[in-house]
Amino acid sequence: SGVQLSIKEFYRPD
Amino acid sequence: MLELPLVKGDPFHHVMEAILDLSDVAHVVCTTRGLNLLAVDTKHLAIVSLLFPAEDFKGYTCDEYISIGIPIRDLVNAIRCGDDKDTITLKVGEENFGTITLSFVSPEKNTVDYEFRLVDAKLERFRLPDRHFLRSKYQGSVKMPSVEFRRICKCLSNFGDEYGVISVTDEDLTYFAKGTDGDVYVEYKQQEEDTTIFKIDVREPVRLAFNPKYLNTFAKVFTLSGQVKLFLSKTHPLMVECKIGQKGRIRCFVAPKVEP
Repeated sequence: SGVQLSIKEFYRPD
Repeated sequence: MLELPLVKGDPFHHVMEAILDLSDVAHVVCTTRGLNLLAVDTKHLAIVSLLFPAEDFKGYTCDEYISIGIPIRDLVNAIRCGDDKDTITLKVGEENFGTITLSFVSPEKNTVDYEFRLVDAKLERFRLPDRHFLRSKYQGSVKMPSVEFRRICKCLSNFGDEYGVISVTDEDLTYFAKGTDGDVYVEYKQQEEDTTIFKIDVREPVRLAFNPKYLNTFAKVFTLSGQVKLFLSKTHPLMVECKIGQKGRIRCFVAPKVEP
């Protein structure tokens, strides 16, 4: 059912 | 000093209730201009962000930059204990640094105060894309009624809690979810005569796989507004937005799945 990516892979900590 | 007037069922409370089972802490930044709430789920699959300008918040008072981590469960439990008619105020003052106070005042002026410890939430704050980024990096957007969106999300999540797909072309929008015993497939056609309620705007067809559970969690928040707008990209998280009040908005970002 696909590999779940993390939100951390797209957005850097502010 | 910060004074945040709240009402049971208002957008702030609604967002907190929605993310209760996903996240422990909401990171809130307040300035003279307004409030910005951001919460990330514990598995780092979704982010919800609430922007509330001061002019939309009657009684909002903040005279400095305040960045705090609010324990979501404590806040929600306290609000649930209050009466619908109570006036609720969230206060952070210089004299009680490290804690927040939630005051409930009944119409008869009886008061209940809750005090709880702030949480360190520095690691839970992310730099989110702005409108320019969404316009340039996202291949398509869809505007639709929030009630309809919620109905679909519920349907997808009930059917298959692990794997869902949103596809959009300039002619239609389709939702798909894979269940253990079967699949569900929902299709919306762009109607030429009326684009005020449902409108597709795509530069090229987009297909995005995601976990329907997260979208369903946020979908109820979006019913605070009549319409939602979905932003779809082949390479970035799905973003859903609704407007609150005059200039406020709620956005949620759901990390995609890489299809097999």
